[in-house]
Amino acid sequence: APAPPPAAGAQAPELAPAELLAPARFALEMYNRDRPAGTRAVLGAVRGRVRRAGRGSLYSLKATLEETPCNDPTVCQLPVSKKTLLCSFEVLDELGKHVLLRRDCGPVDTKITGAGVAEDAGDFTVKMTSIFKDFVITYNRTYETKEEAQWRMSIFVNNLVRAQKIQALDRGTAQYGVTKFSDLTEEEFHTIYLNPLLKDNPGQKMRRAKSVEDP
Amino acid sequence: ALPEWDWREKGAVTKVKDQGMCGSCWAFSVTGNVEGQWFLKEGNLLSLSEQELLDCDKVDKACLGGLPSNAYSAIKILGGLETEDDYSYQGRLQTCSFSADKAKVYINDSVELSQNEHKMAAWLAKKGPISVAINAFGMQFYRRGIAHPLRPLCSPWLIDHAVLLVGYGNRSAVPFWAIKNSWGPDWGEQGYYYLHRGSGACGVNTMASSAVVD
Repeated sequence: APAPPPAAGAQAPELAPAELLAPARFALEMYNRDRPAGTRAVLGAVRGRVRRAGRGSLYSLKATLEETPCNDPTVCQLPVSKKTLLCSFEVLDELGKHVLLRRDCGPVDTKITGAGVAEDAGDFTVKMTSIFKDFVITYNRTYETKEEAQWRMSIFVNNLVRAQKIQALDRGTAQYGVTKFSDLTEEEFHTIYLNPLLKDNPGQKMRRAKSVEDP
Repeated sequence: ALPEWDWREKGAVTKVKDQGMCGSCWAFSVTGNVEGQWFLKEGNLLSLSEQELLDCDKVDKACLGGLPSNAYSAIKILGGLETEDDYSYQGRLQTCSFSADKAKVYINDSVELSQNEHKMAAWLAKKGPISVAINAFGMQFYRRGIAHPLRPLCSPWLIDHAVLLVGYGNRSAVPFWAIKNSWGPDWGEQGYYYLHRGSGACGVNTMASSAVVD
């Protein structure tokens, strides 16, 4: 029988690693989805907690992933994160079916790796600058000041990482990457191009259409 | 429903338009639907005015958003839609300058369609392109292929973009809706978005509607 949900504010008990293996492997599988064979990460240490309610269990996991290097900047994570990543996952297990609700991975502090990382970071910056220049030319972007251009480039780089995350979590055949909106923050994009009225306004009532199979 | 259908091949769809820096997707979704309905009824394809809706539909909020259901009412009350050439798109709210004499297209009513995607497909193949609204998760970075985001990330409860279903089919056994967007031909697949069909992906089945031309 499922354990009762913890009281508000109470910490769920930390689980033994064996109990975390299934959700952690699922999270890893989702993380590696669509990655080329040579760049898939492997699972390191795992710890976490579970909250159970009804027929579902919500696992909050902290895991380290070991990544193999990759040289394509449109596909790779930041070079500082290419060796060991610390990830937070939230995995919902409902009757044995897993769904990844949240994935947040960042590099483990690798300052001690020294010059190699600095060289990689410099190389990465050069590649990103080149990709951003292509974007500016392709979409005919002009920025008023050097500071704005730098700000837009930092958004652009963050957006490339966001696009990778969306790519990793897509179950279809879609490809995500640089578009003409790649220099906009998420908030700017929502404010300028989307339509918030749709989600909370019922609008005018319309009559139901007859099904086309109706005689 | 037939296994596949594409109104672009039948000449019922105008070229992809660009709403610019303005949240007027609702107007483009509705004019696209009316263009299709008029084509099916009268046999000629006219590119219709979104700017008329931005300026003259006082219930909706122009670049700050709007609802297809209100737009259909506005078209009925105004007495029709002018063409794109006569009332061209500016991408910002202006004074309403609609002239009934210039209206080239009218509608008689509007209807809400089934949320069953099989029925939507059957309706589309027989009756024309459908106005729908979706959750635009991931579309900022979409380039090509069939999008199928995880449901918790693309909730049907967070609808924020109106578009036009113009066809459906399968690519390598993956069922899709072909969706005309209004972000210009330099976005997505020549301005089109392909979304998984049959799973209620991104709420595509929650706000389907059409104008009626008698």
